[in-house]
Amino acid sequence: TEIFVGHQVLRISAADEAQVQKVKELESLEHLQLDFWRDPVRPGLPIDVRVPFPSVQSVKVFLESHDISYEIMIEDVQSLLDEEQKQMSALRARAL
Amino acid sequence: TTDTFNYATYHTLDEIYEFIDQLVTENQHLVSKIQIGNTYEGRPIYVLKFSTGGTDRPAAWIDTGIHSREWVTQASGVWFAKKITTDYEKDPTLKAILEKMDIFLEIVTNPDGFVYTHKTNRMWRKTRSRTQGSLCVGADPNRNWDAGFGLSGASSNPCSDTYHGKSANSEVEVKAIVDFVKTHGKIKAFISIHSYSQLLLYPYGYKSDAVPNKEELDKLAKSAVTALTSLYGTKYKYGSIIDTIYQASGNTIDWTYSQGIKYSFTFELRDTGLRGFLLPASQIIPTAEETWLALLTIIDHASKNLY
Repeated sequence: TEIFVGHQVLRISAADEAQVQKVKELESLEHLQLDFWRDPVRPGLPIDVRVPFPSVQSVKVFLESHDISYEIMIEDVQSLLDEEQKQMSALRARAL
Repeated sequence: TTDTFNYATYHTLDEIYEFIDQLVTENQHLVSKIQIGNTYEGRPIYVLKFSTGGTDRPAAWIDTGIHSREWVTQASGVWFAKKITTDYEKDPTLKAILEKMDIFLEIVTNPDGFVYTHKTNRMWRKTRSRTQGSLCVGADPNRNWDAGFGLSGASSNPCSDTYHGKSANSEVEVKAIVDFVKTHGKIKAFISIHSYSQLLLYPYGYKSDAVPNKEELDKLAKSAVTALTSLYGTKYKYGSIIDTIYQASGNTIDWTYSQGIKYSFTFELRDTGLRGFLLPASQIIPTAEETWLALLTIIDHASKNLY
């Protein structure tokens, strides 16, 4: 089973078209293994991206160096998945 | 029974398929199960048919879960199925719809992907088909339809999450629906449900031209969104795919519209809590409840404006 420990989901706000293009540049960097939940399209639309733990620092540095604002939408993806599994297992056990 | 089934939690494919069987057993006068095909990995693909009788009737189609990681959509599909059985004699709007039309509901449109999200990778979105010459697996079933196939807004890279597949309808999960829709021939409303961005969209996705019925679809989308928002205040935007989000070629509703299904819509369900695809299970029922109001609005309009 694939685990997502330390993966973060960032919500990026591109202020203008140039910043959208910068985020698109990020998208093309395959080694970062980014998973765009909401794609960069146009300024004003939020961009959500799941960033694997090894890429978190590089992505944040990239965004900050281009003055692109972001917030951490999900701090640790795996902890939410664990919560989700725990809830499903508990309900299943109760049903049994 | 389906009365004690827990609608406020996520379920595996086996559990959903057991639910389907149970629902059919409990409501044989209204619900039947149709197998429209098999997945790439050989799983059956089921559609529920809700019908109060008659033959050769027009129909509405709803599908959920074409992108496997969008779990709130399959969970909402389960809730819709139950809702139809509990309300069809009580709710005058639904009753009137079912007197004229059948409703088809495909709860798990991408079963292989869905199983994969439960067992191996919760973030899986595509099908599980193999591409010759590539180690990467799967195609995006919402880029695999024969409408602007392969144009901008889909990827030709098999490793991409928006890979359009080898050719239009190359994904058996897509082809099964294509064959069903063509054979049926009287589907008048087609609603494909995704998550998450809180949007209600109509064609086109692959080109910026306005659809010939734009004015009517826009007005209907507005009514549907108003109904949805009335329950919990969830804010939705609406419009054509290309104008509202982005260019997406080979998508489901561009194809259905090209087949003459005027009322072709796609939803992106809610994420009011900034959890994206990991929407807490506590939000399943509110999401389904509000979406149901919008679905009823669209299908009711279709039933009153049969063409």
